[in-house]
Amino acid sequence: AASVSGAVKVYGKGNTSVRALDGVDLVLPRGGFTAVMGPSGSGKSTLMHCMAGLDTLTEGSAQIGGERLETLKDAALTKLRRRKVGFIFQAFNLIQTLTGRENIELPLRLDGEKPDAKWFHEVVSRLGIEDRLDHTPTELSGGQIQRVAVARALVSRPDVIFADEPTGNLDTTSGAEVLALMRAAVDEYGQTIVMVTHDPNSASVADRVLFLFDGRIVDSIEEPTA
Amino acid sequence: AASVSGAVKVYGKGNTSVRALDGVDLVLPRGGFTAVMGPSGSGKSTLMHCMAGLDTLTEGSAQIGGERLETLKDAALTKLRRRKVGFIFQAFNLIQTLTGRENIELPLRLDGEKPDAKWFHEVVSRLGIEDRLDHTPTELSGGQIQRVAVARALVSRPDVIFADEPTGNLDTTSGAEVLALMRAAVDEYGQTIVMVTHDPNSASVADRVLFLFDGRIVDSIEEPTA
Ligand SMILES: Nc1ncnc2c1ncn2[C@@H]1O[C@H](COP(=O)(O)OP(=O)(O)OP(=O)(O)O)[C@@H](O)[C@H]1O
Ligand SMILES: Nc1ncnc2c1ncn2[C@@H]1O[C@H](COP(=O)(O)OP(=O)(O)OP(=O)(O)O)[C@@H](O)[C@H]1O
Ligand SMILES: [Mg+2]
Ligand SMILES: [Mg+2]
Repeated sequence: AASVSGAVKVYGKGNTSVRALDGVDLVLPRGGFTAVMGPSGSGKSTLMHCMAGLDTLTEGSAQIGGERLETLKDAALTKLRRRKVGFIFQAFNLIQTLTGRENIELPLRLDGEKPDAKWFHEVVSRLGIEDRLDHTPTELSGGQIQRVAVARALVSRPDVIFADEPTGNLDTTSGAEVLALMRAAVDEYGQTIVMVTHDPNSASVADRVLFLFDGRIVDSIEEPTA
Repeated sequence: AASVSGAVKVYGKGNTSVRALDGVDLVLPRGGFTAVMGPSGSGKSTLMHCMAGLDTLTEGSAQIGGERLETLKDAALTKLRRRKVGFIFQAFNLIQTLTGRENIELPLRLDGEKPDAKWFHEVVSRLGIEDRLDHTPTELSGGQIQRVAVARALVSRPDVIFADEPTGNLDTTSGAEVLALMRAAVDEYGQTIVMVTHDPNSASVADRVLFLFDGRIVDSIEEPTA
């Protein structure tokens, strides 16, 4: 569903440059749930952004649905992302002037589509945010904002979901509901998910866990138990 | 060191109003380390902001160092906060155009003071961010940004530190270092800390844990074990 090959990402130039990705090969199998763990600064967000086409690699190639991202022009890349990719950002990145509902529906509406009403309702009620949807992010708690960001990535049912620490601001109950919804997206709808997390309990919900260190994958576990 | 009495906070008006705090009495003893846990949306950030004088209560009173915050004019309140309070925000709130170092030193420089060089160095090296200090937040990872926010609250050695989920974006190792530094601030320098956290392991580092639910304190544990 998505993959990178020989991925290198260097930020900056000269002696302040940072080699955030140092040669990563990774295939996300269709319908699989992969977790990525690693120390702060090890390149996890960089990997997510480059695989999702939100940033460009310095060397190597990234593919989504068989298309090599570096060959696409801006408009084609934007359209591919909007149709095939859902992204839950570490810093949420909601639009401050739109309500929760408008933020969630935005990707679909930009494509001229409407959300599946039944799935929309299931997602927001399981996430416990249905009575806060008419508020803008400034009127929401940190965990409510995070759950709106999760809903935005789930509701359009994209082929691939990149989740960058989707439970960092949530209590155990809300966090478990996010993980259960993501597991359902994989098991029932065949979506592909890759999730960055610092929490071993969250990682154990995935089919496999990859460990990133200094921009390289250094270990992996299949069928993890926490 | 800080306290609230009969604290009520209502956002909005009419039938969309939210009673975020519903009568909270809380005394933070000088030199104590208090953790606050509770579901997403239960009022934790609201309690932190009102106790730190960053927001006003609808009913009730908040005090820092014996001064009632609602009696202070803006300038006096700002000065009290800058001198006595350190705040680690759930959304970090760093200044995007300043480097990590400038962000950390800002509270002291606004008071015409300089940081204690030895303590500054101890804090940033224990937090593992010393080689990223000349970068702005846009060039830092999520966990590095969070650690700069932690350093900003610790370096000026304020009387009271309010920490709103200070480890949410950190791996276990970095998170443990943040908690160890906060424990040192309490045990060695007699500072007072109140920390919101969703993680029971983090909460067990505190002297006591309070549980917030629907804007009320519903339970508390002394000397917690995870
Ligand atoms: N400006 C506002 N206007 C309206 N409602 C608000 C506003 N700010 C917060 N709220 C609401 O007040 C309630 C408490 O918010 P608060 O941020 O204190 O929760 P919290 O316990 O910190 O949650 P989290 O764990 O998700 O960070 C939430 O339901 C939130 O939506
Ligand atoms: N625009 C940039 N310019 C320079 N360096 C950058 C930039 N963005 C990220 N970096 C650096 O690249 C490294 C990897 O960053 P990345 O955000 O991928 O880490 P991460 O694994 O997601 O960390 P965290 O767990 O803290 O979120 C970090 O050292 C970071 O400071
Ligand atoms: Mg990151
Ligand atoms: Mg909060």
